Order: sequence, then structure tokens, then C-alpha cells
Amino acid sequence: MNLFRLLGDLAHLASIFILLHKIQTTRSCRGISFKTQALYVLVFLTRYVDLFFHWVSLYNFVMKIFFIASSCYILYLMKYRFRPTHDPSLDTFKIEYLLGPCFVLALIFNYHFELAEVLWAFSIYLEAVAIFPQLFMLQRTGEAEAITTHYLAALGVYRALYIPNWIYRYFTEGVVDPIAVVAGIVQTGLYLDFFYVYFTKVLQGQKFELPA
Amino acid sequence: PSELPVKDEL
Repeated sequence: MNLFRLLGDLAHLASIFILLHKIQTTRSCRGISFKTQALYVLVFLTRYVDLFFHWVSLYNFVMKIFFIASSCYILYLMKYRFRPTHDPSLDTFKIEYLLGPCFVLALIFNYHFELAEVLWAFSIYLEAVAIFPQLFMLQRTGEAEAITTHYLAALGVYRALYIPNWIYRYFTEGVVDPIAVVAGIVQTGLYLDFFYVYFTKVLQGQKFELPA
Repeated sequence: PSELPVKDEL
């Protein structure tokens, strides 16, 4: 464990609490892509199958359980509790375009051709692009509540912090995980446009609005 | 030698 990774994980945790807070306080999931949230459930379920056979640490175990449970809970809130506040006509990204290629990539690029490894690689690729439906929705509506942008920023920061973590690990432990690194860089890259607007507008106290 | 990366990250 190093500081970058710890802060990254904390940013990830923060993003989930921000999202829960947004849904609970506004009693609405307006502006949140159900598809992206559903993809995260799939990401966690396929990545953490090793919960059953690979013990890492208590920290790792608790976090995995939390990510699975909280993502399922968010899906429940969106699907049942606050269903009327979700507008499927804005959430129109076709996730088949993400699932198919990620699955094919996982079949080709994995560390070992066995079920758990292919699922793991699939989860890495899918996580990298799971934010697409959300960003697409943002693009369509052209604006977002501040709290929704804080959620996205925390999620982006989480991924961005994993990059110095990998650099640090390369120099201190000599380990590189090329699949995670390449996917992680792609994933972070997807947030660049968002970050630009977030830092130049939201953090200056302005409304998050995309240029027309 | 193809050693699998240790999967200790989340």
C-alpha cells in the first residue's frame, strides 16, 4: 500500500458516498446514468470472484464487499425506490457497444486463459469505459447539478491517483500490471474533458454547463 | 518466465 493508492481508494469511496448523498437528499436520481451504475455492478461482480479463493488482506476484503454491496444498493435505489425520477429517454447509450468489445478483448488479452482471469480482464476493460453512458447523458443534457459533478470528479480522481501508484510500485516493487495500467490510463483520459469544465467552472462557483 | 501480476489492487 502506498499513499497514492490509499488516496485513490478513498476517492473511490468518497464518490460512492457523494452519489448516495445526492440521491438521498434530492430524493432523485436525475442526471445519473442507470446504465453506468449497472455496468459498475457487473465490473465488481466479475472482478471480485477471487473473494472466494484469493485472500489479500482485511482491507482488500472489506473494500471489495463494500463496492459490491454499495453498487447493488445504488442500482436498487434507482430501479425501485426513486424509479420515477430516472428518465430512460436521456440514458440512451448502447451498452452492447461496450460489453461486446470488452469481452472480446478479455478473451484475447488476459494473463491466463481461464475463467477467473478472463473475467478479471473483462472487468478491467469494462471499468475503463463504464463511464461512457454517464458522460453521454451529460453531453445530451449539456448541464449537471453540482453534486453530480462532484461525484464524477471523485471517480476521476480515483483513477488518476492509480497512475502515480503504478509508477511508484514500478520503482519500489518492480511490478507492472500492463492490463491494468493501459486500461487505467485510457479510463483516466476519458475524464479529461470533464475535468476541464469541472475545474474551470464548478470549482469557480459556476454552473456545470457544456459549451453549445 | 510468465509470472501473473499479484492482484492486490481494487
